[in-house]
Amino acid sequence: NPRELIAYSQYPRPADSPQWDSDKPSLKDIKIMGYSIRTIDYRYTVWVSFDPKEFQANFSDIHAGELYFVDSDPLQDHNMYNETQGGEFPQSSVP
Amino acid sequence: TDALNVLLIIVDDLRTSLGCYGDKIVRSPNIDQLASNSLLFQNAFAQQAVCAPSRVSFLTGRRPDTTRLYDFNSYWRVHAGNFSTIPQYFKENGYVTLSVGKVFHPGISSNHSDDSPYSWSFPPYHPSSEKYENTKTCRGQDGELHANLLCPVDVADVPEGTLPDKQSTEEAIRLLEKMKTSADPFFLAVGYHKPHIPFRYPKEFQKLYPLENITLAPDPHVPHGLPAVAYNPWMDIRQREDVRALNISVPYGPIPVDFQRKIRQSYFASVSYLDTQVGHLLSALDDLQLTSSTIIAFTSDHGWALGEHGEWAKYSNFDVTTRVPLMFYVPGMTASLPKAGEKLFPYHDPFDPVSELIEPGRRATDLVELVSLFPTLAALAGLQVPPRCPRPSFHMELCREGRNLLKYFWFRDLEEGPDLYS
Repeated sequence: NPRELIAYSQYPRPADSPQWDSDKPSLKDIKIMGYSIRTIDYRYTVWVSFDPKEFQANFSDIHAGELYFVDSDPLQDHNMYNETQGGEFPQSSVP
Repeated sequence: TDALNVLLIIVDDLRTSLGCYGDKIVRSPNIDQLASNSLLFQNAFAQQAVCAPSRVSFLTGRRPDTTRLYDFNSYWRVHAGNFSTIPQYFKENGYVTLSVGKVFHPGISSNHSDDSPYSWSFPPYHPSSEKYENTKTCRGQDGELHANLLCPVDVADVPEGTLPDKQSTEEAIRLLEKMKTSADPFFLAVGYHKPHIPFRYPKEFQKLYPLENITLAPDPHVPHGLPAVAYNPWMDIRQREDVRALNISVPYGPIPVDFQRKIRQSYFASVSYLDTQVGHLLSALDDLQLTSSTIIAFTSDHGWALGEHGEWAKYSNFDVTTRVPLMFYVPGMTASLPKAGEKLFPYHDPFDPVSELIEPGRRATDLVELVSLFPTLAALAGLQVPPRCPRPSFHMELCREGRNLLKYFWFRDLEEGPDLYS
């Protein structure tokens, strides 16, 4: 079912706010990882704490979230995450 | 029954700004022609929108959380696991594997060797003129030479009188000529540098995109609800002399709108320049009668933001930076085998008035991932598809974390086709 197909991507960040190395943080400076799951209907991203020594993401420590609906917001300009209170990261969607 | 050759074309920082992806502005007739003979994936995504992590991910068939490369500073065989790569797998299956240009990201992440000797049968080729890419070779309005972001050049004027991608195309064609007479199948990976910054391209391509026709991104402002952590402050382009001179405020800018349009103009011009290089390469494949025995895979390592959400460059999770072109030409499967003397990929000049409308090829709209490239190329070439990875898989040298996309290649109307490649 095309609706079940998911594409995952991720991006690291050194801090909650933009800083000089936000684009390309070195491993030791990565504090947050943004995990995105894409389906044909929506794009859902959670920015969670990340331990660069253990390579462990902590999905219960969510710094921020993004939720865009493809049909109504194809350019991803209207983040609906807070409207939906984020909710739990669907474990079934963890890559 | 002979093994099919493989030509893998990887374009640096190419977003889906191509005619075959519905872009109305960009002139990309040669890539569009490839698409018309291919299966094109409309919704293909990279695993991380930055060069080295994305390339190591799709070339090993593992996600970044397995390669443990999120920056540029580690070599997966030392740092995470001795994972096999696509070229290595083909090499172990009797192919002569060859690398031209930017396939692996240079430096630590590929062991300063493009992962030789594991991945390649011969030392990888890098164009000599690449060393001038970030030097002062851009003539500014003051008549002086600068290291600019926008760098349309007179090729006769630049050091060595050539550009890296031109040299890469020449080398790739030379290798095809050599491999033509080889008894072994070849796996040739060609990595083009443009449209990666700086936008250094033959200045005549600017004429294809008159500034008065260039619009801003449809959503050029930072969205109200965008979390600060999600925003990419495009620090790399700010280092370039022409951008630095604008004194743009950090982190949110904005870039002055006329310069935004110039960036977009130069990105599109770089894409059309890149398209001509792909055109020369594919028409040479035709001339060497290799088209009916060679699979062609065309993709990029990630996209590039052209002002959407007030952002530029890659470094984010937005669709504009993670969505990539992905298409496969498979002789006798995505297109009928060319008859003797027939050309599937004659060169098209982007300056010609819009040549006859190029028919779209076959398309798949399901969401797919670059990490699927490994199993899919193996399947199309008739090799054993590596097994699915267990979790974790650091100890596994050969397995895959992406889906095999072969099922999208079985078209009903070809079942009766006389030339179905079996």
